[in-house]
Amino acid sequence: VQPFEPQDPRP
Amino acid sequence: GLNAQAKALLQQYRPIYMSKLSGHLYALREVCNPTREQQEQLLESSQAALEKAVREYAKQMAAGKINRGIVVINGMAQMQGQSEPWDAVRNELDKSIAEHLTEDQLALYKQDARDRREFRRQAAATNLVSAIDKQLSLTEEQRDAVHASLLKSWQESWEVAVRGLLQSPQYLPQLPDKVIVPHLNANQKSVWKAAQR
Repeated sequence: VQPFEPQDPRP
Repeated sequence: GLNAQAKALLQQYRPIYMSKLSGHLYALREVCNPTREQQEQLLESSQAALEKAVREYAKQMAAGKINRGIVVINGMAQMQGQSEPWDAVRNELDKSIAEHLTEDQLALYKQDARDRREFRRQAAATNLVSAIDKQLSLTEEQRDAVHASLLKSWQESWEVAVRGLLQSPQYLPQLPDKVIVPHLNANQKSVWKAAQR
């Protein structure tokens, strides 16, 4: 599993 | 201050739990669509809890205090299950989720957790019935009855019993007689009793 990275939520 | 052995254990365990945590956070993102800021808050607090718990675990393990599922803390023996790093991460994540998610997001999260638990339970019960069936040759009615009986008195620990199926094809899980025996015929009862000893 790739380390989790925060990203912008889906629109 | 960790000694070399504890450091090596930390290097070994950290990525395992980090990967588990990442999986949970990905799932949470799918279910609740949290803002970037919420994601950062959840990641930060759970990662800090993970680091602390894994360090402690590595330290105790290097000191030889973790043996056969028992941990000795301040001279008191505790079950390993209660001090495993993942429990601490889980607790912190739950706390952080309650703190940072909105009510609507929380409702989605809780519903998803219920659905997952129910799915795991159903799948584990099906696997247990299949294992019992291999040994006792159940009829279709018996399979249904045992499945329903297992779900009715379900114990979380039985999910772990399913792992035994991977080890041995002859495996029969330890389960309470009252859940299984009422649904068996005389021959099956004697096989079951012999296997439970």
